[in-house]
Amino acid sequence: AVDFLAQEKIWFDKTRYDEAERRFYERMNG
Amino acid sequence: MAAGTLYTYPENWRAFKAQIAAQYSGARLKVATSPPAFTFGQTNRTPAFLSNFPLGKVPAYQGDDGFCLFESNAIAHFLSNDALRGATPQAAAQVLQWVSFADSEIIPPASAWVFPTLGIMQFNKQATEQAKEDVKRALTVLNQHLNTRTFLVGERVSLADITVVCSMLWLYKQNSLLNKCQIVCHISQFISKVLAREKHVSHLFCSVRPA
Amino acid sequence: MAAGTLYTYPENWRAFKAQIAAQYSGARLKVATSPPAFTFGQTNRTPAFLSNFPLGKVPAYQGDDGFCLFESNAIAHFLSNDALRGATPQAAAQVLQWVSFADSEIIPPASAWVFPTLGIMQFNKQATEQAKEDVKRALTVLNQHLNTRTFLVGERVSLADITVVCSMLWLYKQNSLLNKCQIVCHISQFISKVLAREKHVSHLFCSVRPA
Repeated sequence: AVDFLAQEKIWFDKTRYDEAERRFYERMNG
Repeated sequence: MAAGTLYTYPENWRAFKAQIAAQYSGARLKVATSPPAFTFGQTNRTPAFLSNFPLGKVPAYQGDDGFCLFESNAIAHFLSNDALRGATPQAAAQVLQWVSFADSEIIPPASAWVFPTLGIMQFNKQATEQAKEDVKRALTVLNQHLNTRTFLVGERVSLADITVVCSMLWLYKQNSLLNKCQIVCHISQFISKVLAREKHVSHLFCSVRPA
Repeated sequence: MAAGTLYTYPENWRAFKAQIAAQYSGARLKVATSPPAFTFGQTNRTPAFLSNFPLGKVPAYQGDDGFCLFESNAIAHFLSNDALRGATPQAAAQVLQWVSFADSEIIPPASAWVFPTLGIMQFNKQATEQAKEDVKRALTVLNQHLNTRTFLVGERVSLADITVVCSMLWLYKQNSLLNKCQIVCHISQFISKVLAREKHVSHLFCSVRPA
């Protein structure tokens, strides 16, 4: 199962992207 | 028919899914994007907001009857009608298929490609090259599916089309990125058809020129 | 009632969503995980497979009538019944809310935390610490919601519960990770209730001991 799991596509960085997006739009909205 | 308020910051592609769905279905939706109704970064951190929307994220929806929802796909679904959701079990499943496709195959690489160009994140050459390839692959699948179809599911606009179009908004805003992607015209025609039938929301995409 | 074949590799938590939904709804589901029916890495790269499932991903579903679906949420939805999907528009939207929550708030950080412990990814201390925090935050929201409820939506098991439980499978397999997470018992009790009612699939989780 682990070998198969290794081939899964997961967005590991999603939280980092969400955080960057949040900060960007908070700045844009003053 | 649903009626309520959508809390979001302006020009939020996730909120657009819900807004467009509401326009198609006739749901009465007020959109709160600015003071005093809503200030992103402040209102969504208040105890009152967090008691209804524990993640503090937007878009967030509150019905006039007090019913609360977070997660943009759920909100868009709620504000839709049966035609948008898929009128048969098969159509409804196909709608969810393409919604998931947008979330898992378009959004991650599109974000990785676009965020550095918007100054949201730092540029990384390897990550950008990989993202471009992943976007191309996803759009190739989409384009192929649209080769013999006008819409993604059935013969009319559905939540699948709305979600996929909104997920590509950043790509289209950064026009030159899509030109580099060599998108076949099926996708551009598809976007025009999805947006053309709903005059009320076309202004949301006024800054987008399909490649 | 749906009837068809689910193509997947063994012990695929995404496939479990569909399998458990089928068990609850009574849909007739054959599961193809091994030769000659299906060999992951080979069968899903053949032209025949790709013509039905263009992404080549699993799980992939083909009905006995030829109807094809990819994306695990769509397959699980199709194999469900109205009770699992949410019998009212509000319940259906809440089900989608928690399905999206699992996909966007649990899976990314849970995977980032678990994969290095399985030797799938290189260990990075900072990334792991961040992932732990993100998992804690998500599970705190979940736990709080379950403080006054038995199930996530309404009074009975739904696709929301099935999806959230499956998304936490690897966290629970790596038992000690959840103990370190100091999960309050609401979530453990919740998992037991979701899995207890369906005897047919309990063997899928036989290696999991809730914290």
